[in-house]
Amino acid sequence: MNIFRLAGDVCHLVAIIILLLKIWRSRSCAGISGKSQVLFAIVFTTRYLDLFTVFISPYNTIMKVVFLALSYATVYLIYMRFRNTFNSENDSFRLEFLLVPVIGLSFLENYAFTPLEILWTFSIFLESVAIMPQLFMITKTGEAESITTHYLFFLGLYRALYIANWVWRYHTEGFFDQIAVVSGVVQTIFYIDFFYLYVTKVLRGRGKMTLP
Amino acid sequence: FPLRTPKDEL
Repeated sequence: MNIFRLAGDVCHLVAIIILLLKIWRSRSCAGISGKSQVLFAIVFTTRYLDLFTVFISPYNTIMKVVFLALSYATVYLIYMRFRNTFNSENDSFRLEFLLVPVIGLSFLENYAFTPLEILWTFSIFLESVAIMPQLFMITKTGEAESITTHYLFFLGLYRALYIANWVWRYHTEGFFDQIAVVSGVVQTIFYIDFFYLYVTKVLRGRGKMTLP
Repeated sequence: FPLRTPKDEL
């Protein structure tokens, strides 16, 4: 464990909690893409299947349980508890455009052709595109509440910190996970234009982010 | 590239 990965995990947790609290306190999921949240729940489910078979550390196990619980709680709030506030017509991204290539690629490019390994690879590739429905919704509605942009900021920052973690681990312990690194770089690249908007619009105290 | 260690990352 290194500071970059710990900071990344904390950012990830903060992002998930920001979103969950926003939905719970505003009792509304307007402006939130339920599809992205479903994809994140699938990412955690397919990645943490070894939750009961592999024990790395108490931290690792606890964080996996927390991420699974919070992501399913978020999906529950969107599609069950506050479903009357869910504007599905804005959440119109075609998930098959993401799932088909990701499933195909995880069968082609993986470390071992075993169910667990393919599901892990699927979760890595899926995570890199899981935010697309949310970013698509923001471009479609042309705006995002500032709390939603803070959620996206921390979510994007977490994988950027993981890249720093991979650089650090490569130089200190020769660790290199090609699939995770390539997918993590792609994932972070998707956030770059958002980061620019976030810094220029939201941090300048504009409150709501309105796209040009 | 050096082989990857078991999945110890979240």
